[in-house]
Amino acid sequence: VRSSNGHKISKGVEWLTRYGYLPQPDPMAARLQTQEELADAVRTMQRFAGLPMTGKLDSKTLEMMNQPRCSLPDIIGTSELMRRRRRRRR
Amino acid sequence: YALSDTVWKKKDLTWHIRSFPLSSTLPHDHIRNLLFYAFRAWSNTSALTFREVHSEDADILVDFSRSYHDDAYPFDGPGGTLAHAFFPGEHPISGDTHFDDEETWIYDPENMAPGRGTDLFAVAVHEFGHALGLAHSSAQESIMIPYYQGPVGLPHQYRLPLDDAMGVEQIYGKRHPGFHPDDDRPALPDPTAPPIPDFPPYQPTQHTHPPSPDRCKAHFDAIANIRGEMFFFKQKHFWRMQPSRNLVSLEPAQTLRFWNGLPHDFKAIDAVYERINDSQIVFFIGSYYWVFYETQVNPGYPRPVSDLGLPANTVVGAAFVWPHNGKTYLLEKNQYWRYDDQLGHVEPGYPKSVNLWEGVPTDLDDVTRWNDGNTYFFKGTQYWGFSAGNVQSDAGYPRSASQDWMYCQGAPTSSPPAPRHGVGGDKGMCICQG
Repeated sequence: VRSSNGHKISKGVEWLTRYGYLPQPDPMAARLQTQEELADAVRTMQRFAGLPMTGKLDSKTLEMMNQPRCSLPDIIGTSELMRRRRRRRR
Repeated sequence: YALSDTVWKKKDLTWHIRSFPLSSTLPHDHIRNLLFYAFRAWSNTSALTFREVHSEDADILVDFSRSYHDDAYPFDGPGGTLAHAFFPGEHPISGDTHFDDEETWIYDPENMAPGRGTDLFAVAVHEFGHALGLAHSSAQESIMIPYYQGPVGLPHQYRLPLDDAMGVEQIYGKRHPGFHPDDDRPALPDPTAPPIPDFPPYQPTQHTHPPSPDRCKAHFDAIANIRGEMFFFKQKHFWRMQPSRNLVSLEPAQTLRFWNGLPHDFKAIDAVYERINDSQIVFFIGSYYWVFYETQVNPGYPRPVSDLGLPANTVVGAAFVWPHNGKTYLLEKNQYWRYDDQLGHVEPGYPKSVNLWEGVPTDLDDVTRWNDGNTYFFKGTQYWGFSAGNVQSDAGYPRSASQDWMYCQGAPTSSPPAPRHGVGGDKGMCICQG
């Protein structure tokens, strides 16, 4: 069960990153994704897709992530903005 | 709606298809036509104009690509990501639009084939929105929602949802009231290619009714068995006979209100038949033909009959499928060609003389098969029956077309009265529905 859940989260994070809901990994900084950041990203994705905002990678959310779609990110510039914010903080 | 950071600094944009799908069943002209209408969706509501050019210097270059294709968005095979486009700007790739060549691109405006492919027009409208500076929208009715939602209807009737119309108007302004939609028709990429035909303007209501022809005078322009029903075309009207041999109405219907996509100024239809391989319906007028899916013309028509392998100025006066061999025959005056619907070309060794079918005159109005398995040849007020695959007219013909098919009493006939066949009402009166 844990393995399946890990796979689901890993795929979800990859999808959320690809479409701009999570920042691209910063090669200059070792950083873990917090549970809260992930839940926020899922909630944003759910709101964008018109799904109930559970903040969890539930079946409806995963189904939506498997839908054919446009390659462009939904949240443009998020990763760039976050990188800038992180740089400012440092 | 959501806007990107960049916009085009001009309002007259050019586009060019640099590569076509490798394996799509959509002909190149259909693809051009669909993309033309996808651009038109955006120019209909904004001050933008679009012009197809035969040059890679175009503002918006369209490609069908696979896998990694020299940008940051590699494709992933069937499903998953379908397409993407780059926002406006000064970079050479700005505005360029890429479709995943491993998708099955189809034209399916009425969603008749769900799951069998991806509707190119719907995706193109979305991607061109990006190429103009719109980002993804979270409004569920928007065309800019990132997920593929299926077909969006007929390209020439498509109108942008309000959310998207407001977005593009905010960037480029509203369309000038004096601007005519045809101003941005695509230029031909190849001077030797036939022009891209346009869909007729959509007219939900017609205020003038052309005078109705008299069904009892026969002299039909074209007759066809379509989905088991017989259609008798005359001038700009038709009568429709159900498989039970009842006329749907004694009054003819207007052809243009039923068959959507024929030219509005046509005088008469020369021939019609239902294709045996895909059940699409082919109309011939003059030296052009139109192919209909149900009652809607396919994009890319009309096409010249020379595409079928006929001499350029041939006017097909009759077209039918001979049940004996399942082949299609195209007749012009006293000659005919045998046509292979699978190959899309007439067979070698033609034309030949129509005297193959004995007992009928030349220059027929049309020929068609009825549900009894027999084939009927029509000319003027008369018709001739051929049983099964016989090439000799059955005994008792010619008979009166208006009496036997239009249920007209006392209509002239050149043969002695014969018992009527088929199912009519008492004393030969028809039973009408509606």
